Amino acid sequence: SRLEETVKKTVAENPVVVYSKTWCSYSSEVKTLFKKLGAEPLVIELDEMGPQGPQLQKVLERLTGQHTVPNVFIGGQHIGGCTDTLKLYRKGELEPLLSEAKSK
Amino acid sequence: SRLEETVKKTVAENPVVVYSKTWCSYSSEVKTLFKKLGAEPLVIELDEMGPQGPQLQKVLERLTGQHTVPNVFIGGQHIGGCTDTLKLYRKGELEPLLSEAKSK
Ligand SMILES: N[C@@H](CCC(=O)N[C@@H](CS)C(=O)NCC(=O)O)C(=O)O
Ligand SMILES: N[C@@H](CCC(=O)N[C@@H](CS)C(=O)NCC(=O)O)C(=O)O
Ligand code: FES
Repeated sequence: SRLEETVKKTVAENPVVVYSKTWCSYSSEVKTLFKKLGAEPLVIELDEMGPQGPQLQKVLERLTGQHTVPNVFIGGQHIGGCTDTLKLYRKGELEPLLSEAKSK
Repeated sequence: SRLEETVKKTVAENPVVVYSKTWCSYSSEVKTLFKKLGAEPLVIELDEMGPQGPQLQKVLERLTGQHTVPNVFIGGQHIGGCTDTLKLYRKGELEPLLSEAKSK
């Protein structure tokens, strides 16, 4: 579908992408972490897109198996949600992924 | 207002009360912690109450100054949100509050 192609293009062309909701603290935690690490994520707030928000969330589920937010991509690769991202960070594996994605 | 009286009564009559939303991970964290500590909270899911949900959230803001979920009360006392509750837990101050509230 056209929306599916848009998502694929977005995550391919941007080193860090976070599909988020403005009111969600798990989404805030991930956005804050990336900013702290200087990653400058592209943030897409699903609750600010009118009817396209739920449609996007459905497309993301089809593409990643994940229907929740935050939904995180680094270097075009699906990372997961807040817990997954924090886990990688604590293991020291997040920052290497970020630098690699930035340098692409 | 009548809704305000309902909230006051609810938090007075129940040792642990959590105003929550079913889709919210911060709310889940708090509910899980209380269950793990054997606290058996009364959980009120604001997103499952139709139009009364947002009204309740407004009343809670008026009563506690807090407009977010989760909104936690122990022994009739306003505790705060997820972060506040976890902070008390890590300081070892949550469980004493819970036993005191249970024994009332
Ligand atoms: N373990 C996941 C939890 C994700 C989750 O449950 N997200 C909630 C919001 S905190 C969600 O998307 N709920 C459904 C919705 O908002 O559409 C993570 O760390 O990201
Ligand atoms: N620091 C607060 C954050 C609370 C918060 O921002 N809650 C969000 C959901 S995670 C909220 O209520 N957003 C507005 C809403 O859902 O009406 C806590 O630990 O509870
Ligand atoms: S909506 Fe509360 S943590 Fe996501």
